[in-house]
Amino acid sequence: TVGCVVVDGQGRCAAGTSTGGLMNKMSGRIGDSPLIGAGTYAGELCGVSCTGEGEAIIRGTLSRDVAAVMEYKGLGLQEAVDFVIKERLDEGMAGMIAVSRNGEVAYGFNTTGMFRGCATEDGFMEVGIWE
Amino acid sequence: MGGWAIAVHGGAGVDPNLPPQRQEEAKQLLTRCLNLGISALRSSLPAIDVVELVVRELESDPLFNSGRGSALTENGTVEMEASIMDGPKRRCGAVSGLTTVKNPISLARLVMDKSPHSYMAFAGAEEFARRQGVALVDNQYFITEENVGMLKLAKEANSILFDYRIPTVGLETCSAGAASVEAALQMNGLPISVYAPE
Repeated sequence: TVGCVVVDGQGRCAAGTSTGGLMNKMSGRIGDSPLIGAGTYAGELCGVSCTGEGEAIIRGTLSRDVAAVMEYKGLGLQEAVDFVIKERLDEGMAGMIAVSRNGEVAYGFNTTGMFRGCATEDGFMEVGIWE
Repeated sequence: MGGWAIAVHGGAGVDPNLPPQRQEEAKQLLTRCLNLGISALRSSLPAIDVVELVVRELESDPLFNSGRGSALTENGTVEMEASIMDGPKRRCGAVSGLTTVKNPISLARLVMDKSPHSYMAFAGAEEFARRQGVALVDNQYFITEENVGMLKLAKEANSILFDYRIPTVGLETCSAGAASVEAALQMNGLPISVYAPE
């Protein structure tokens, strides 16, 4: 699975996710990536893209929950990502990337590593795999 | 208002034994995609266009599990899916079950922009792709030697592998996995029966 989340100079957020799914999956199986609110979500406050065990991400409506806890609990972006990864996955394993309309970027995962990269206008740039 | 920001991912759950050279390849691809997105943002491209541009680049490279290099079904074929969402008006588009569309994310974008729907799948989505004139290729284009090998290992281990590569060293880890998995197919670390009712 691959994904990208962006907030542009006008504070507009967007998210996209694309995948081949699970190796050895049954034909016809749908994962989280195409499900809005599970693997992909973007609203006024943030943009989110998830990856990992699709069934767990679907059951946890993971990407929408990041926007929801920002909206209703007033959490910041990284707090919201950490909360959802910690509280919404049950035994599932997943990771996510997110941006906020304020130009912040965040990510979180409970798997062994996640291929990710992020950058902000003030010059920050990071590419990583492990914790 | 803050400035622009961008993040990309290539999948969670990485084989702890991934060779350093493969790790370096992954970092180079992620860096290339970030730079592609950064120059688009500096040219004031809207966020939704930058997302589509960057995900297309990730789909076209066989390194990660999407587009070319996608994971294989139990039949050894590729069935891809994607979605895209534009924050300001919460517009969205999604596709599933694609077998010939070269860049699934662009078809998801067309579902959002050019159809009255938000999600299209399988034969209907492929028909929509033909009507929209997007690039179509044979399913073979998406299949890599490495993934054919991994599907073989997954079948031997009688397991569905999550979004990570199985250790490339030795089979003992898989055979151990096979033993534990022998009992029942696992999903999310739980017996598949947990999901049967759903």
